[in-house]
Amino acid sequence: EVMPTLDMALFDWTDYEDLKPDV
Amino acid sequence: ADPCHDEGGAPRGCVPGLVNAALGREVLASSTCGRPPTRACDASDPRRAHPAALLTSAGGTANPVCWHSDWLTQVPLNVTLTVPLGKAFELVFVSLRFCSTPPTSVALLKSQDHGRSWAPLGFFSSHCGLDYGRQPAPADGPAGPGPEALCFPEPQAQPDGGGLLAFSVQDSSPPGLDLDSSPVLQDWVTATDIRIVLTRPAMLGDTRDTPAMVPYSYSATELQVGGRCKCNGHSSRCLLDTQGHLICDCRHGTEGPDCGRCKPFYCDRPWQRATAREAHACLACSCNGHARRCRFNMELYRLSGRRSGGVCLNCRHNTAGRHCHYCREGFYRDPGRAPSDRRACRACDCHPVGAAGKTCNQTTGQCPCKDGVTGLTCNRCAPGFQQSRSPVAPCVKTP
Repeated sequence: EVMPTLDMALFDWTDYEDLKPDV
Repeated sequence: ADPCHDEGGAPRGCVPGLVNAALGREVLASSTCGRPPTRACDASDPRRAHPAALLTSAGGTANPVCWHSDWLTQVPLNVTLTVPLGKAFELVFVSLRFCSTPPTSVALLKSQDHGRSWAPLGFFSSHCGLDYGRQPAPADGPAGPGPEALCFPEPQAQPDGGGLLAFSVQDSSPPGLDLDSSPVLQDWVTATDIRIVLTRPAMLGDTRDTPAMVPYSYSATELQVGGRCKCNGHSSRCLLDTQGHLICDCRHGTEGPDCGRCKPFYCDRPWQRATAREAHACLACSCNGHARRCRFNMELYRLSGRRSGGVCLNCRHNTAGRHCHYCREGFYRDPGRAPSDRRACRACDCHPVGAAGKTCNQTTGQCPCKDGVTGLTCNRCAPGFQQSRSPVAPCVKTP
C-alpha cells in the first residue's frame, strides 16, 4: 500500500509557528 | 625516453648531465689590467683587453685568450676570482689554467647561499702550514669520516710556462662515501658560487711576508667548474625560467629551483631526495577529485606505516573526510555514482515535518522518521497511520 505524501496544507501551525518550515 | 620514468611510467631517480657550470657565467675579478691602459693591456680596446670574461668564454677565435690581473706591486697580493653559478650545482671538479707561471698559493672556496657566506673547498700551496695553518693532504684522502678541505701541492709549472690548478671533489672525500646515502657528502659538493683566491705569485719566494720586489700579475684562462645542476634526483635537466634564472625542470611531483620540496597538492608523504634505487617521488593526495589543496600530517603518516599522511582541505561537492571520501552532514552517497563523481553525494532532503532531523544515513540516505512516518525522506504515513493536523505528530494511528 503506497500512502500519499504528507500534505503540508493540512497542518495546523497555530501553536507551532516557530517550527514552520520555509516552504 | 624519459630519464625520470621507466618504460612503465614509474618514477625513477634522474640527474642532469655533467657540465661546465662556469661556461658563459660572468666572473668577478678583484683586479683586471687595462685601467688605466698600458702598452700591453687596454680595457677599452678589445684587441688588447684581458677581461675576466675570457676565463669562462668558450674560447674560439678570441684573441687575446687570457685574463690578466693588474700589476701587483705591494702586499697583499691577493686577487680573487668569483663565479656565481646561478643556482646550486653538485661539484665534481674545478680547474683553472694559468697562462704564466702559476701562483704558489691558492685557496678554493664555495658558497651555498649565493655569495653571502663562504667555506673552503681546498687549498693549494707549497707551504700549507705557513699559508693556511693546515697539514699537507694525506695521500689517501681525509682521515675523518667526512669530506674536508685539504691542502694540496701548489699547481706545477709546465714547460710552456703555464700550469694547471685541478681540484677534484673525490680527492677531499674518504673512499667509499656515496653521494646517494651521505647527506654530508651531498652538502659538501653543493655550491652556488665558486671563489678562487690567488694568494702568492710564484716569483716572490717562500714566505708570505716577502714584499713584492718586482711587479707581478696573475694570468689565467679556462676556468672550469665541472658539476651537475642540483635537482636532488628529481630532474634530468635545468632550464632558464621567464626571468632568466636557471632552474630544474622538476618531475616526481616536486618543485623549487632544486626540486627541493613537494608541489602543493603532492604532500601525501614527506619530500625526499631520489636515489639510484628509489625515486622517492612526492605523491598526490588522494582526494577523489573533490579538493585542490591538502596538508601533510606526520602523525597520520606514522600511523599508516609511513605510507600516507595527506589530509585533503576544503572538500567540495558536499564531500568530507581526510580523502573527501564520504558525504558531509545532510548528504548521502549515491550508490549509482563513483566516489569521484561530482554528484556522488546527494542531499538527504529529509521532510521538514515527517523527519526527526535533517541528517540521513550516509549509506542508505534514510532520514530519521517520526513515529508513524515512513519513506526514505519520511514524507509518508506508514500503513495503519494517517496524516494529522499536528506538525509535531504528523501521522497518527488510523482509528
